[in-house]
Amino acid sequence: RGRRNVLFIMADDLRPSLGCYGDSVVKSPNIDQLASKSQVFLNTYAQQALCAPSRASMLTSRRPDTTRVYDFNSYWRDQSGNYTTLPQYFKSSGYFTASVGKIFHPGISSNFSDDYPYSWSIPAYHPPSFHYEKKKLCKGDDGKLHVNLLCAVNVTEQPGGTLPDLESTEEAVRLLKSWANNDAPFFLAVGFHKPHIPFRIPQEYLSLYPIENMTLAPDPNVPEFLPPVAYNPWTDIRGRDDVQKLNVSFPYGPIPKDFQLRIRQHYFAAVSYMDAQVGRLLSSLDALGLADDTMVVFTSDHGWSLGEHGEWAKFSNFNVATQVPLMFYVPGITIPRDQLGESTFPFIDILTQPKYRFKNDKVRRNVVELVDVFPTVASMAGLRAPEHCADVSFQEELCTEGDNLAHTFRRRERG
Amino acid sequence: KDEEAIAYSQYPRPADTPQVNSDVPDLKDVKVMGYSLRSWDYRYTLWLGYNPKTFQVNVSDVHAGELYILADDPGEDKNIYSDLEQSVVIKKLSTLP
Repeated sequence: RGRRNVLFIMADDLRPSLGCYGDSVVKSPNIDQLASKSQVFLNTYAQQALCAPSRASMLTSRRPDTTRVYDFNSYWRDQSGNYTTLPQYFKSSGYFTASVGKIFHPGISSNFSDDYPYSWSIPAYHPPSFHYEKKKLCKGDDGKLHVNLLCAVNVTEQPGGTLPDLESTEEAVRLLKSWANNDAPFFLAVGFHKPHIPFRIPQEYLSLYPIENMTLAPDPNVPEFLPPVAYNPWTDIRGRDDVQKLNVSFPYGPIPKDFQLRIRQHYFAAVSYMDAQVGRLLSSLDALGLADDTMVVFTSDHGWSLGEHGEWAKFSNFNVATQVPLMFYVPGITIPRDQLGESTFPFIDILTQPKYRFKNDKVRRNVVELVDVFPTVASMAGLRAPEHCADVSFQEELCTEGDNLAHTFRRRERG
Repeated sequence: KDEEAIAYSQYPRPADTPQVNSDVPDLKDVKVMGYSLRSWDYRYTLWLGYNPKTFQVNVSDVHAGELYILADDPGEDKNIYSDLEQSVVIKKLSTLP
C-alpha cells in the first residue's frame, strides 16, 4: 500500500468526559488506549453545537455561515455550494469509502442519502435497530414500557436482541475483514449513536457508576448574568416520559437533584458503552493486521451540558456544549513503528478489567477547531491538503476554512 | 505562527428569550445569531441581529454579549460583558473580522 488507510470514528454528543482528558469519573479504557498512541488535542471546538450543522461543517471544512446549514432542514449542496466533503476527497483520490452509522446527520441535511454517491463508494449503512430508538422500550418503575430518557436495558429483551451501536460495530468489522487483503486503500467512517439521548444502553454499564458516587455539576444553576438569549431550554429531554413526570417548569427548570444525578450516571455509562464499541473496532483492526498502516481519527460532533448552567443539552455556545475530543493515531508518526507490537489495541473490557493505566505522550493544548479535521486528515494520510478558502468561497468546491494541523505532529507546541 | 489560536462557534436563536423552538429554530425563524470566539484565556460572544432570508448579520444590532475570563472562571459562570462593555478589550475584539 502506498497510502495510509483511514478509520474515522465519531461519537454523538460526546464532550471530552474521558480518562485521557483528565476526567477521573468516566471509565473509557479503549479510547484512553488509543489516545496513548495518538496525538491528542485537548482544546478542540465544534463550529455549532447541533448535529447537522456541525457534521456538515466538519466534513466540508466550511463554517456554518458558508454551508448555510444551521438546522436539520438544509442540504449544503442545495443551500450554498457544491462543496467537496472529506470522504468525497478520499473517494476521488482512489480510496474505497464507506459510512457506518451516523456520520452525516441523516435526512434532508444529507439529501436522504448520507451524501451518497458523492461521498461514499457504497450506500451508507444504518443499524436496523435504530428504528426502535424512540419507541416504548424502556421499563419504568410501574413495570410498563415507556419512551424514557433513562433507558438502561437488558439487550436480550430488545427487538432483535441488539442495539444500534452493537450492530454498527459488527458491520464495520465485517467491512474491515472484507478489505483486509485488498490493495486499494480505504476510508471507513464509523459513527456511533451514543452518548446521545435517549440513554438506551446495556444495563450492566450502569454498575460502573454507583449512584452514591455521582455528583452534581459544579455549577448547576443558571448564571445570574447570563443573557436569556444565550440560554437553551433543553426541550428534547422534556418530552420523554420519565422527565415529563417531573413537572419541570419551562424554561429554566430545575430538574430535581436526584434525577440530575441519574442523568449524569446514565451519560457516563453511555460513554463507557460507546468506548467498548471503539475497543471492539480497534481490536479487530489490530487482529486483521491493519493497525500499522491505518490512521485512526476519533472525535465527536459537539459536547453536551451535564447540568452546567442549569442546562441538559447542546444548543449553546458554552464550552461544555462546543468542546469535543480529537485525537489522531498515525502509525510511524504518533507511535514509532518499532513500538508497534503484536497487539496495538487489545480490547479492554471495563466490566471485567476495572484497573488500567495509560499515559498521553503527545498532547496539544492550543485551541483548534473541527474545520481543521479535513485538511489534517488529508495531509496525514498522504494526500494534498485543500487550499485555504478565499473570503467568499461559495463557488469553490474544494477548499478549507480550517488549518492543516499536520505541522503540529512534528514540532513542539509554542505559546 | 505567533498569532493567538482562536476557535469560532455560532448558534442561532428565534428570540431574545427562551421559547419552545429556541433549541433548534428553523432557519426561517432565526432572528439572532450568537457568534463566539474563544481562546485559551477567554470566551467572547456577541448575539447579533440576523436575517435568514439574506443570511446577513447586522453587526450594529447587538442583542446581548458574554465575556468569560477562563483562568478565573473556567465554568463560564460569571459573565463580565456588562462590566467591560466600554473597555478597550471589547472595542478591540469587536473590530475582529
